[in-house]
Amino acid sequence: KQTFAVIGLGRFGLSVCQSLIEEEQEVLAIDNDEELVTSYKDLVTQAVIADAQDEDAMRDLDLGNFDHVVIALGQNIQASVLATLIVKELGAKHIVAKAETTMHGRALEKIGADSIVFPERDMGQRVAHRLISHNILNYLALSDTYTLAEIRVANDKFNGKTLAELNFHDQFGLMLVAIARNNDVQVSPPATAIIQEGDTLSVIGKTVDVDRLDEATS
Amino acid sequence: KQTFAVIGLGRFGLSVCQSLIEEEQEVLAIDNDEELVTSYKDLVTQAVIADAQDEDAMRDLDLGNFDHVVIALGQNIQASVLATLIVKELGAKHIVAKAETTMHGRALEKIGADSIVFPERDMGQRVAHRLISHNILNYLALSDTYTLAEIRVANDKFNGKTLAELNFHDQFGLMLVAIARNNDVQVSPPATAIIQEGDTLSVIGKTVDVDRLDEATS
Ligand SMILES: Nc1ncnc2c1ncn2[C@@H]1O[C@H](COP(=O)(O)OP(=O)(O)OP(=O)(O)O)[C@@H](O)[C@H]1O
Ligand SMILES: Nc1ncnc2c1ncn2[C@@H]1O[C@H](COP(=O)(O)OP(=O)(O)OP(=O)(O)O)[C@@H](O)[C@H]1O
Repeated sequence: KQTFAVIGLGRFGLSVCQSLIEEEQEVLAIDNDEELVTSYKDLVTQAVIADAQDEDAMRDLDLGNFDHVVIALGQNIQASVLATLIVKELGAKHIVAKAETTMHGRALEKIGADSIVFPERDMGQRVAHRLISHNILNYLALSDTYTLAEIRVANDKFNGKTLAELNFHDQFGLMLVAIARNNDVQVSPPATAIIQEGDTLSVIGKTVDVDRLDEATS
Repeated sequence: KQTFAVIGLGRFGLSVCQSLIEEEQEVLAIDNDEELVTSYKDLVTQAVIADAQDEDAMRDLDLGNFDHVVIALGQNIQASVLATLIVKELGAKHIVAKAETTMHGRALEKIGADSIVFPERDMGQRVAHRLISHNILNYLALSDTYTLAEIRVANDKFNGKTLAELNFHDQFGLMLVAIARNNDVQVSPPATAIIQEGDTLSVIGKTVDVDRLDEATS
């Protein structure tokens, strides 16, 4: 079993704790706000009031021996940077740190954070992308040029036609990996599969081809 | 061309504005903090100082005629709920609202927000999931039982073997849709494709089978 320490019980830190506990992991939560620690001490394995910038307090908590330490300090960039430095010097094996800005992220990387997350920035990009591109519900960028995307079919141009009739692969240059209709998913759909308005198509291919399909299904 | 209004220039709201502007869209940004509006007025098409809870101010800004209104008010739940109500009554076609908690999200849904996002909560879940499951880099939940995932191969058990030799599809019950090695992606890999340590596999199938592959590649 792995061990986890989470510093900072803001919205992000709390969500990490809750998700880890739901998967029956052991979690040490640390925050300098007494009220927060008291209200969440029954949620986690152990909750401690401490200042993440206090090197002795962090050493006493034996943070160097945890498998993962998550530093979820956002608005207070100084505390985030100092806490990352302290935990790194204590020898923690894997550090995940939340960053506010690109500069903050670069500082954390230099200090030795293994993975940096930007919750608000990433979600802002996703929301903007979804608003501009008509029907892309979700996407994973596999590389600079390839994308996996879930696209909703929002018009009836495709209605009732099979993949063979649509000549889907040649027309769009994309691999259709699944068709979802309500909560039902058909993986690796055959050429006889029929597409309907309201379906969600999971496709993979060049980003420019994904955008072309997005236009065609709007 | 679509029109966008973003209320609240916190980390999330600002990221939405920046991403929309990068895609050459027109953005009206609204915040009640004068300093923030002044510092970002050159970033967006138009920036206005206003209180989102002031119905007359929101009407004067003609928010009912924008294609998308994003309500990026987090900590101040009352302002978020009231602003959503006002914008909905002004007739906005599509409202995206940021929520802090599940209860906050439910209130926004009842009032008429078309789409609700939880930036910190979602990222917290993703980070926790990634820490627990050894090598799942990213995933899209297609339904309750099907997942699309990017899994890194972290051991040499697969090294130099072809998909046919591994009997990949029958052994794992998953469809392998792409193999990524460095920035190079091979979509719809043939049975002769070879897997190496360090590759990233994009697979689709039942979530329980994805977790089995994750264990096998650790
Ligand atoms: N030096 C510190 N030591 C321990 N805990 C701290 C320290 N500084 C801040 N915190 C705690 O960390 C938590 C998150 O802080 P902060 O407000 O900086 O992040 P945030 O980015 O607003 O969080 P989120 O967006 O996830 O809600 C708060 O609960 C705060 O009490
Ligand atoms: N009534 C209001 N009218 C207009 N702007 C507001 C109002 N209340 C708050 N804001 C602005 O909205 C922005 C975001 O507010 P808030 O602090 O509630 O969100 P947040 O969840 O911390 O943001 P984020 O996590 O995205 O940084 C701030 O810039 C604040 O000035």
